[in-house]
Amino acid sequence: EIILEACKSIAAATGALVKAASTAQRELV
Amino acid sequence: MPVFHTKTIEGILEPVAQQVSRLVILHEEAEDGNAMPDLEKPVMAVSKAVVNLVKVGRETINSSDDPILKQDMPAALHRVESASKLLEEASSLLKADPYSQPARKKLIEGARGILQGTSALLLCFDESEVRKIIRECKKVLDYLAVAEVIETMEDLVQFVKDLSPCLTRVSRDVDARQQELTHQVHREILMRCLEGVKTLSPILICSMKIFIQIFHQGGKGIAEAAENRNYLTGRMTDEINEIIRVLQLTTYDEEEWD
Repeated sequence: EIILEACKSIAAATGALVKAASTAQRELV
Repeated sequence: MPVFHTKTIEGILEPVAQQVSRLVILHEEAEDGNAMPDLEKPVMAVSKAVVNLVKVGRETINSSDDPILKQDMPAALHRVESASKLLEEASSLLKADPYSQPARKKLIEGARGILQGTSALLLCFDESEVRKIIRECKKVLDYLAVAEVIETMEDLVQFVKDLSPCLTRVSRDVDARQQELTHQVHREILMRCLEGVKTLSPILICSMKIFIQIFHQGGKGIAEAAENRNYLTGRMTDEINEIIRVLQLTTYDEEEWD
């Protein structure tokens, strides 16, 4: 289904964003 | 205990849910934080994906004949859109101040919102798919309800012709659904009930045939034949109703199963 693919894209993009944001924080912890 | 009730939803959301949890923990442990990197590009990627989802979601709403999906899906889409806006705001604030605390809060709130909105959307879509299977199950129940008025072989042949494709669809769809579920107990119930239906259906047809034969041969033993047929339709009805009940379960109630 197209809607599942669209949700997969959002999940992947959000995952990449959160990972980028986590990297800076992880250095401190 | 699995958090997501289907493998498809779990496959899509589980990795990002873990990432978001990690970010929240990191944020809480390092309250002051390091300077945040420029998140403009990854935020833009999320926004683009959200725009596409909203478009696809609206198309799904417009083309669906499911009133519950039409009612529930817009709220989930709105949730994702609002979360995307928060991420864009966080990105702008971080550009001006990489140490901005409000930006970090918006970032976490936005990421959580995307997760919750996408989860709601997937659930909405999944429930609609389940309702399609339930509609097929209810057709079988409707056919079973008329079994007791079948009194001729011609009617029985028509009954079998009507019931068989419905049973085939139910069997195929419920089997596919049980393979999709993450809860082992629910899977086992669906498999057991489906096996019950498959075993009972030829026996029911046989009992109906016996009833018709006795009915046309003078009627001795007709009450017992009717009782046997009704018992079998009752058993099949119970199995289908249990399938319908379990198909609608999305959470694992431990107390219930204890």
